[in-house]
Amino acid sequence: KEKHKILHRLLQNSSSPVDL
Amino acid sequence: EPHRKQASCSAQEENKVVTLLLGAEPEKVCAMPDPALPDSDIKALTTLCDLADRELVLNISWAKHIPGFSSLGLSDQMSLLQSAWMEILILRVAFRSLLCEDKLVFAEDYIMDAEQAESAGLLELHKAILQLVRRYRSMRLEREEFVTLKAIALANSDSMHIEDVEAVQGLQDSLHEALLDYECVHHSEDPRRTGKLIMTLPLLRQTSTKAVRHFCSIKQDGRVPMHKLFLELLDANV
Repeated sequence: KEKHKILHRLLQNSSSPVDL
Repeated sequence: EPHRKQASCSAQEENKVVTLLLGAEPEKVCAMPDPALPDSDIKALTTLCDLADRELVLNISWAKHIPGFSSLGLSDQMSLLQSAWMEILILRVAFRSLLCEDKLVFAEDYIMDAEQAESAGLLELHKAILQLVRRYRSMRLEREEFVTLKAIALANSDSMHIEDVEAVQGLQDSLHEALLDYECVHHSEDPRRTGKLIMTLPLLRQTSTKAVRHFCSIKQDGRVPMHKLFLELLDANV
């Protein structure tokens, strides 16, 4: 997973996620 | 639970999950092929890889808006996206191409016919995606079904690295139920429609596998510039 820095960063940037 | 299910299958009740998914749909992306470059297979592939990279950024923020997705652990969110990113891209192309006979609408300014696909070395992939388009066209796939199916494809990506299997199953179940509810209200004339939609997913998976392999070999050739996120996700599937 170390290799997947951009995906990790984009997922961590919060943009109002919706929870059930 | 049975009571809730019965209640949700009525035209009065809004399908909350489907409504949220419709609202989460990313904006349109333009391909903007570089006018300074002469037409060639490299130009076509460069345009597609650049378009895919920009769409991927949008698709990741879209995923975060799928109800329940952000409750998963970060590692599982990554695993699902690493497995399903190409399926999501292809399903979006297929939906955009529904009204366009024998052409793929990669973007409004980038529509590819078989001849153009052949000169870019993409004829096989073009045919495979068109097969999917024909399936959805014959069913008259609706926008609500498309957004829900796309979320299901992500939740159902069969990653081998899932840590919390139960939580991912929970996400699959809630999306499946949203689709069942939608069909129950809007397509009560065809009780098998949900199954028919789900049965298109193997062709989507097969087409996505072909596409990833093809772009991996293009990457190895090294003649087409690719952005980092696209490369990162191609690596994830190897």
